[in-house]
Amino acid sequence: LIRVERLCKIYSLESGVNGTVNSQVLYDVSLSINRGEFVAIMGHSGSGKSTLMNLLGCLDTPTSGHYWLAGRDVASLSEKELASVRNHNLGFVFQGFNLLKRMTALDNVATPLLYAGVSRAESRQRAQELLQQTGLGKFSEYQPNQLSGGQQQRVAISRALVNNPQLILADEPTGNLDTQTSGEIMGVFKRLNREKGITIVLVTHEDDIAAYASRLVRLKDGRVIHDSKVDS
Amino acid sequence: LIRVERLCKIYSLESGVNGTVNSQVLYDVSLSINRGEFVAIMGHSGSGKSTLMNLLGCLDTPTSGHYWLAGRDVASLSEKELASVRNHNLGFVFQGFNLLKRMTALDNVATPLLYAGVSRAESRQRAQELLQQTGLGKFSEYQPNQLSGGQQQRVAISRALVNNPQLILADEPTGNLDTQTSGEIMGVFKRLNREKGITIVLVTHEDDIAAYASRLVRLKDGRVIHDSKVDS
Ligand SMILES: Nc1ncnc2c1ncn2[C@@H]1O[C@H](COP(=O)(O)OP(=O)(O)OP(=O)(O)O)[C@@H](O)[C@H]1O
Ligand SMILES: Nc1ncnc2c1ncn2[C@@H]1O[C@H](COP(=O)(O)OP(=O)(O)OP(=O)(O)O)[C@@H](O)[C@H]1O
Ligand SMILES: [Mg+2]
Ligand SMILES: [Mg+2]
Repeated sequence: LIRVERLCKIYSLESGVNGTVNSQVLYDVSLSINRGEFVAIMGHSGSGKSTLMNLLGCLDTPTSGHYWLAGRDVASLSEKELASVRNHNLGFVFQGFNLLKRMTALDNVATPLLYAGVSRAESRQRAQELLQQTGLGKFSEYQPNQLSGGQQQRVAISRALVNNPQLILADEPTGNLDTQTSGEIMGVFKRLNREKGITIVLVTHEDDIAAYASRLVRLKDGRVIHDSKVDS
Repeated sequence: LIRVERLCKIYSLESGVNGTVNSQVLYDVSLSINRGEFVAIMGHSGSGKSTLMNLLGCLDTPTSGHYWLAGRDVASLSEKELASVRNHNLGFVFQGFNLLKRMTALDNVATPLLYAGVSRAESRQRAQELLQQTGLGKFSEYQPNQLSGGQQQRVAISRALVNNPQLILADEPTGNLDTQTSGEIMGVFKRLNREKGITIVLVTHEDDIAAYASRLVRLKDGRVIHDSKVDS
């Protein structure tokens, strides 16, 4: 489903009065992920995990290297095709949630369905089901600033799942959740992976959370230093 | 240092066309925290931890109940006095970081010192030291959107420590940090507590992090259900 080859990402930063400095953040990252896999990505703060996830989620382009998603070279897709992939096939849980502040939780979760052309009534019903699944059934009319950190995180998770994506990219989805709530969320991911064959790539800092996956990839200073299957 | 008695917090939410609904989020929270203590607060997502922290940090007012900080009744302080307390005596690490997006990391960290009347040169020097302590010495000129989640979190931590506060309120300061970086940050907190007697109240979801504290308070549905000292 996912094949990346020698992905590199370099940022240019303004430095001082005249210069720019280049900061390389990913070095020759190569990976293949098959449909139905459940992969955990770990690594130190700043090691490049979110940068890699943004590339996998077609939210950013690499400085060099190739990325084939479902057999298609992502670099060759038009902006319109990319938007369609992101909307129909991908669910992305952002490390910083990225909720729309002026909408309720329900409308935040319904948004991807509306973009996909689903009716308003059906979008809101499906969004309510997803909020129920993440324990937020009673909070659908709350706005993000009325929700706790972990509740906002769960709205972001519900939104990523609402259009039944084939691929879920979750960037530290349990960072703001207590152990019990984390277990419930990981149960949802595990069920989607086992029962529906949905492919999951999940960044986490916690070994307990990584243990739900069947494969572990470790990044260090922008390079893959470990990539192997684990018994689960 | 901190004494709260029967703190309650009720939010009013607009519900439907005409009504408002009241949602009680803290029920009769009573606690005393002495100078030099290191207290961990745990509880499920939505149990009221951040709400309590905002009350302790003088960022919000309770619906009922009393709060004495260093012997002074917080409800009787003027806005000016509250601002002075927050600036000189308190360091707050927000769950959502709350960094200023258009400033560099260095200027974000220096801001509390500038407000306290410290010279620009000295503020920036002190800010640089704090960034060094949280492993961000090379990132002082980066803006928040150029930093990883865990790097932003550490800028927020540095900012909370920069004016040598007597009381640090840290709301899930390691949620976005890997185990090694978390250990470094907790080492900084432990040192401040042991060597300088700084009082620390820290919200966390992780038992390993709570283990650094000498006392554990547990919230459930807005009530204190556990409050006891632990060996550390
Ligand atoms: N402005 C508000 N209006 C209405 N309800 C609110 C508001 N702010 C917070 N709440 C509610 O108060 C409850 C407690 O929120 P709080 O942020 O204190 O939880 P928390 O324990 O910090 O959770 P987490 O671990 O997820 O960060 C939540 O159920 C939340 O929905
Ligand atoms: N726009 C940018 N310009 C310059 N550098 C950037 C930019 N975005 C990210 N970086 C740098 O890229 C590096 C990797 O960032 P990334 O967000 O991928 O880390 P991460 O592994 O997700 O870390 P964390 O666990 O803290 O979330 C960091 O050192 C960061 O400072
Ligand atoms: Mg990240
Ligand atoms: Mg909170």
